Amino acid sequence: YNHFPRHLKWQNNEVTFRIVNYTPDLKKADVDRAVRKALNVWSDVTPLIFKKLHQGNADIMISFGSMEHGDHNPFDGPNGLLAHAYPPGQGIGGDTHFDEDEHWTKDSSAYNLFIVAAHELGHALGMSHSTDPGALMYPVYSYTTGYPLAEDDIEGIQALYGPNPNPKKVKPKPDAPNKCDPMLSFDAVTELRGETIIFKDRFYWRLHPQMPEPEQTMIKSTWPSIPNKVDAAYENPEKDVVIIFSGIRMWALNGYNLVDGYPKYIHKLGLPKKIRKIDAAVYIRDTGKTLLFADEDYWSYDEATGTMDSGYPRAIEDDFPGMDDEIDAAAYHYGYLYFFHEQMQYEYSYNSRKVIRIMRTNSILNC
Amino acid sequence: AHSFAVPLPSEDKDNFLLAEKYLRRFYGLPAGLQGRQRSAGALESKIKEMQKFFKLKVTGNLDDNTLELMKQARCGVPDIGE
Repeated sequence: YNHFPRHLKWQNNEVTFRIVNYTPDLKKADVDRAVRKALNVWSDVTPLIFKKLHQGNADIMISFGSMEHGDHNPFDGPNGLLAHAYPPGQGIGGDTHFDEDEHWTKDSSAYNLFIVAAHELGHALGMSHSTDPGALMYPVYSYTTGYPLAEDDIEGIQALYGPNPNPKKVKPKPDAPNKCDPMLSFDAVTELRGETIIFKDRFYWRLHPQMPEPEQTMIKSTWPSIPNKVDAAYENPEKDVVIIFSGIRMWALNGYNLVDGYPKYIHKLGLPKKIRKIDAAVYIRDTGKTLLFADEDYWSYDEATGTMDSGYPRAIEDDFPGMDDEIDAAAYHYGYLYFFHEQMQYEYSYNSRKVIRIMRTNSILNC
Repeated sequence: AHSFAVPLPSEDKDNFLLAEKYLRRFYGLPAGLQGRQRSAGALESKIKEMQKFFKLKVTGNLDDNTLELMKQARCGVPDIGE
């Protein structure tokens, strides 16, 4: 987290706010509710109390405006800049402006007013931008569901105002995983149109062959309709589809888009009902089979016929000598299977039927 | 080091203008042209600052990752500086 220079903050814990005008995109009551909910996000974890004024000058004046809207800090039409706010202080200090050229919504179909308001009011209280992609105070917009603050945000605002003397029960989001954490394990690995996607918690890293530095993004900012937690994933390049597994459901993605008819139950693949979660999935390009791993067993699914091969499940350690432990994620490249388990990854040669190399899981992330 | 002697193809020019505007607004890149060599150095160091902030690979170049991030919807408050 960051604060503004000189840790600007309100000297009084009672802060006034006023909604000066409204966007036609939402009912007045919806705007009121979004702003109040956004303020409560911060008051739940600090001693701050927000008092609404209906006229006159409040500490935080909230308004909607387009392009040049009176503060010589113009907006830019649709997209791009969504809103801005000023750090605590007299006059324009604390004032919060929303770009009226955006489409404001209560859901994920456009820019969610509650999420943007919670971020901007963080500025109005003294928070600057965070470098943590999972933090509410991260500068780039992303739609998220559930409790909006990350531990990073709470640490930052409490460094300014202290904790709420009567703390509410809140469940902050864990901060973004550090790719070079020696204890890092993966949730799932898949290819996607030539890139490698690595899922961990509510984030994913995107590895591009020509771009050695992986880019970390929130799952929901790219695929709002899939869960925050991915158990397994694989790409069927012939169909240009990535299958995402979470619990007993699976989603099919075609690039950024969700394929119609999903989610489906994983049992449609022919898995027994007792299987409630898949640990790893990998498509073997040379055989056209997808291997699905759960606990100590695995299944083989024939993509061409859309059926599960007979004779499964089989024990992983029987068919993959050297792999006698559960698998978190799996990938396949040019005749080599890569099994990821906790902090280690095992390079397994299909031809010689043995593990030929063991590396750290996050060596794939240049650590 | 960048050389601007060769005219940029139009897409590059658009990207360059986008980056200049972005870095001026969010990273305090000085406005105006202060001589070609110095502005190239200032631009590169601001690109590095932005790449460091977003935990991208710090190259000082307008690579795809950097440009893609600059095009994302975001808050209008600067990331650094007064």
